[in-house]
Amino acid sequence: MEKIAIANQKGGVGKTTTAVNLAHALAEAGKRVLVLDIDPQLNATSGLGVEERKESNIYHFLIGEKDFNEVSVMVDNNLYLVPGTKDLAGLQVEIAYIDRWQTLLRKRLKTVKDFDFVVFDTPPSIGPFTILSLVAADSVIIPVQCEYYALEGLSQLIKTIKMVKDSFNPSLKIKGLLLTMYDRRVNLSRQVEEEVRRYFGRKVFRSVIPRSIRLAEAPSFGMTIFRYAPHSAGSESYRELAREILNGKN
Amino acid sequence: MEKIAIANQKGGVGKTTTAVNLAHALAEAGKRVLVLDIDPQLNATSGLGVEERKESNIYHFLIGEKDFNEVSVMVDNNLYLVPGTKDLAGLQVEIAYIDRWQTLLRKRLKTVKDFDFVVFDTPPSIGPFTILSLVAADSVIIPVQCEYYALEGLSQLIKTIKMVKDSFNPSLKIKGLLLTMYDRRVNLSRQVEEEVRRYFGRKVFRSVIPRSIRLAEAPSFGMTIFRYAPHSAGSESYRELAREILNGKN
Ligand SMILES: Nc1ncnc2c1ncn2[C@@H]1O[C@H](COP(=O)(O)OP(=O)(O)OP(=O)(O)O)[C@@H](O)[C@H]1O
Ligand SMILES: Nc1ncnc2c1ncn2[C@@H]1O[C@H](COP(=O)(O)OP(=O)(O)OP(=O)(O)O)[C@@H](O)[C@H]1O
Ligand SMILES: [Mg+2]
Ligand SMILES: [Mg+2]
Repeated sequence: MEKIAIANQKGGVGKTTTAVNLAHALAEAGKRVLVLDIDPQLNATSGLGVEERKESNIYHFLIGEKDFNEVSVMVDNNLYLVPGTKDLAGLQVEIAYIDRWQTLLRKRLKTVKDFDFVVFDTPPSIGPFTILSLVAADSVIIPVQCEYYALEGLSQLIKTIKMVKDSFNPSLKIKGLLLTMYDRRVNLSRQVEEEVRRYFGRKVFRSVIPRSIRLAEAPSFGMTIFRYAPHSAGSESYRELAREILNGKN
Repeated sequence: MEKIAIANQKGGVGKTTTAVNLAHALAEAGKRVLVLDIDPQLNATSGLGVEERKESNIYHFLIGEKDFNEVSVMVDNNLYLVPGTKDLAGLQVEIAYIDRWQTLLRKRLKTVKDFDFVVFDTPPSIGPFTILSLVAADSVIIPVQCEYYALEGLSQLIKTIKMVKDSFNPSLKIKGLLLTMYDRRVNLSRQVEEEVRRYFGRKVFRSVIPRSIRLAEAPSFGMTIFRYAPHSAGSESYRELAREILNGKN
């Protein structure tokens, strides 16, 4: 079971879009996949067409009040979700008093079996939920929007990943940087791609996610791109990413 | 002196782009304007062409180690900046031990005079820096990206604003919701606009910011849209917003 955190503190770079669509692409390829929505915004939950369930969600799973079977929801063939909750924001205060709170999610996931992949959607900050995910994960995918501001925060994120690796999770590795919202008609996209590939080399996935309105429309129907527009550029690019990951090049 | 916080915990909706370009539009109209970068990502600082200054920045101003004149930087005619810093992230822990830490920024701003407007750029979370800004501000502008996920977090944000109003800042009001990245060729933009105007009515600015690549390119040159492409749709839309604000319709 490989656990992958989708993380970047820069906002709006395609973390949620990558979490739900990569998960579905891996499920389509025959893998059993679980999405864990650990962002109080609940975007991955609604993006997969699931309402907030106040009485059983990731909050209850994290604090051990409910076990995995009570909180998980089947979303599609081979695709499951532990739904998020706005109540997570309250947990931020509570967990500060738990000894080694950083390892809470990792411990709880020991009770989860029978999946090939677990994908974490994290919030746009280097706060407790991103730390919980980085400590629990085997690897991290960093979506990088092909725009200027998205370049700025990368060094801070890499530093944080290294800090988590040195303290709580020595086996944590960067699975890759994923270029998102790439628009080949626009110079800025090409410039950002060149800079990211020059700086990070082989750590950057060959697959690039194009800017595609279909990807932005799909969540308003509670669908992944594979249900909404299965033959679009958006679907193809996430299938290609899934193939690149399954071929184990990183 | 009117203090305006630009806030929305959803990431990538145009908070920084609105903070720097609205500030410059107000400065062009003859107002003396200060931008305060209270986001550890430093995007407003680099978007205004200023390097991080490790020895004097918003951190030193907030904790009272330096006064306003020592940290502020003139960026353009009538346009000033208190630069951000990555070190803000460390402050998050320190301020928890200060009594009524929520009022820290409001107190420090009492020492700042001679400005018509102060604009706060906040991070994508409802964390301490956004709370500091909401407590210090007279009003809030909420950028709303014309996409599905951006609708989801609005009720949480409105609840937080009400909470701050009831506890620390009774005069806080919502100046308006600003539709951003509007693409009239795309149904989704129209649907989001209809929904936001139906739900929030007159609280929504008439001015709408179009999706325009010039706005995304400008920060890579350290310029606002008024220096980079003064006659573009992006410039016009932020001038229109400044006029709407100066005419006091909200
Ligand atoms: N490749 C793409 N093409 C077009 N639109 C996209 C693409 N990827 C994401 N989007 C849209 O851009 C917006 C931001 O994406 P998303 O919400 O996935 O980013 P995020 O990093 O999860 O944001 P946050 O920081 O708030 O968690 C959303 O409205 C989404 O639908
Ligand atoms: N109207 C627009 N048209 C096109 N691109 C835009 C527009 N407004 C902002 N952008 C670009 O979209 C991206 C997100 O905008 P911005 O960084 O201002 O959002 P933000 O809300 O400040 O993000 P964060 O949540 O990370 O602080 C940036 O790359 C910016 O250049
Ligand atoms: Mg997200
Ligand atoms: Mg910003």
